[in-house]
Amino acid sequence: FSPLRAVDPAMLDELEERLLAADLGVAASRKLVDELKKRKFASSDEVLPALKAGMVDMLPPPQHHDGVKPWVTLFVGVNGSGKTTTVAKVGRLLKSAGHGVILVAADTFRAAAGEQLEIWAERLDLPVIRQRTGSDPAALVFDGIRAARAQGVDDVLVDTAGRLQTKKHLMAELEKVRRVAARELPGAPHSTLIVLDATVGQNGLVQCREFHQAVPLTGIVLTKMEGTAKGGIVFSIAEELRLPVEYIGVGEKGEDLLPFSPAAFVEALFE
Amino acid sequence: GLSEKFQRIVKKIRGEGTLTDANMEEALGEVRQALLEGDVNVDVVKQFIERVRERARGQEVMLSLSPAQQLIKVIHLELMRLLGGADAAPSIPGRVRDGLNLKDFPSVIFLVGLQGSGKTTTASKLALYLEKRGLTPLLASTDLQRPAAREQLRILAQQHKHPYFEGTSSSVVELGRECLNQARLKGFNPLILDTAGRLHVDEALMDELVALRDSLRPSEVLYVADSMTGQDAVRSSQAFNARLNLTGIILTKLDGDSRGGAALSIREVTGKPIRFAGTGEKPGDFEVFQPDRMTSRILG
Ligand SMILES: Nc1nc2c(ncn2[C@@H]2O[C@H](COP(=O)(O)OP(=O)(O)OP(=O)(O)O)[C@@H](O)[C@H]2O)c(=O)[nH]1
Ligand SMILES: Nc1nc2c(ncn2[C@@H]2O[C@H](COP(=O)(O)OP(=O)(O)OP(=O)(O)O)[C@@H](O)[C@H]2O)c(=O)[nH]1
Ligand SMILES: [Mg+2]
Ligand SMILES: [Mg+2]
Repeated sequence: FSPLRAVDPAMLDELEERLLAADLGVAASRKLVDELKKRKFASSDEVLPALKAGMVDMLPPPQHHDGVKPWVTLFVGVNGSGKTTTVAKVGRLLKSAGHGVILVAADTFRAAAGEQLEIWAERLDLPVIRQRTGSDPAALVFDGIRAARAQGVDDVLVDTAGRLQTKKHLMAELEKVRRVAARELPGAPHSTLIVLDATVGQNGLVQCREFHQAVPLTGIVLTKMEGTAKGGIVFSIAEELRLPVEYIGVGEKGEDLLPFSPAAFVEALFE
Repeated sequence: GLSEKFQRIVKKIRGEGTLTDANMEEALGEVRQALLEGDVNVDVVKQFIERVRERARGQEVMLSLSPAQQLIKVIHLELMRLLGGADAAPSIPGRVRDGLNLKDFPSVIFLVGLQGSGKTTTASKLALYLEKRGLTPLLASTDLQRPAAREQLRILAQQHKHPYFEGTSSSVVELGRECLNQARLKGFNPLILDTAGRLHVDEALMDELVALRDSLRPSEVLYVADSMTGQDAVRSSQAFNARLNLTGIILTKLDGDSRGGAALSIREVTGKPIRFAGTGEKPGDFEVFQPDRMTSRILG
């Protein structure tokens, strides 16, 4: 029989530092450690597994897709987070599962954005809808949905321009894209995924909050996870907005996309 | 300038006559929390707080200030020293204002960093900036891996009428040499070389960058870092610095609302000066880095 004891304060401090180092942020790290403080354990070996279990419990389940056709997914996020590459990867994944997919290059602003997605579409043998720079992104989304309905396509994946949430006119542009999609196809966009760079700090939470105001988010893609960043910001995002991580990006190739596993994610965080 | 939060911390301890150990620790605790919430690296914060604690208690007593005022001064000085530093731009003959070493002919400037940090966009901004100062930069890229990477730089160069060169080699190092030869041949100075984004843990790509550096001998290797980076900023910048011996840092996307603690972390851990700030997507959104603006932003 082993007596139950509170966790050694030095161990709690060390765990809190590891969470902070993983970008969980002050509030989430403190909350998780406080919960450990309230408990008693038979041995110190039980503490880390308990912390991990608590962290896995914080992560919401993925969005359920109910086979609506075409299923429209909007990819949004700040500049350089990995949206265009992610759209290509998701297209490849869906195609390999037998889906008909159309890509929409709705970044009509940035230099060579359309060309970038076009090269991906060519590599993956997927149709892509694009126009010249300066054209209206909402019009492209409209065309994409029209084409998808006409061709009986399963998935429309919409790439949008990177934008910082501080740019109100760009957030308004995103709202317009969503409105046009919804008008053309009630229920669209069925998924709106914010693409977050795993290296992002506490601003990742602000990004989700602000983007969520403009276009209701349904989930997250966490990119560049094969680096050393842990992506711990998703815990406070989960607490505040209940957003699940749907996929993680683990490289720059088309196949470098994995469906999200909370257990694997938490394990990797402590490696 | 001191941020609102810093002012509140100041008011709290200003209310005390003398600075006791207890309220010093309380003040330091507040500063620690503000820095962590501002994305400064956990270990950098630890060292910073430790240094401040020593200095505030130590022999460097400023007799005209109360202990509380002294603590405030130490914190502010320490932050400014970290971010700006009087050692930021040593005087070397042939240097352009704002500290870039362009004494070779032609000089070579590398833009390096993680994927998506803003290197390609920054390359065209730097070209405009240097042109305004009477130089004749040539833009080129050795990014053979990202789809339409060179196309992106070509379009940016074209939009703003900067000289741009695209080599034909399929080897990154040979391509780099091609670009340098072109600059030399046509009398351009400097060569601004955009490179492919890469992870510091990708051995092959880091080796490639080292080989490129060994061959082209750039006088400036500028690490382009996204200002919204969190704790990982230390790991990546440290690794790049260890392998390349960076000459400076450029922070991008400062037109966002991230606190930018990565600036402090990167500066502390590499010791290299932050030269420029990217403040938007347009070519003119580029300025010399201002340390005092950054300190109040980080403290929130
Ligand atoms: N290492 C790594 N790099 C990635 C990953 N996902 C994307 N990238 C790279 O990140 C860089 C930016 O990717 P993009 O897809 O252009 O990002 P974006 O969000 O569309 O950028 P903007 O449209 O300019 O806002 C590219 O070099 C990609 O190859 C990933 O999972 N791992
Ligand atoms: N708002 C804002 N956007 C920026 C800034 N600098 C770059 N960007 C944007 O960030 C995104 C990524 O910029 P790139 O220049 O493609 O980044 P990169 O480092 O060359 O990316 P890779 O080559 O894939 O590693 C683009 O959408 C740029 O327009 C900045 O200072 N502010
Ligand atoms: Mg893109
Ligand atoms: Mg680039």
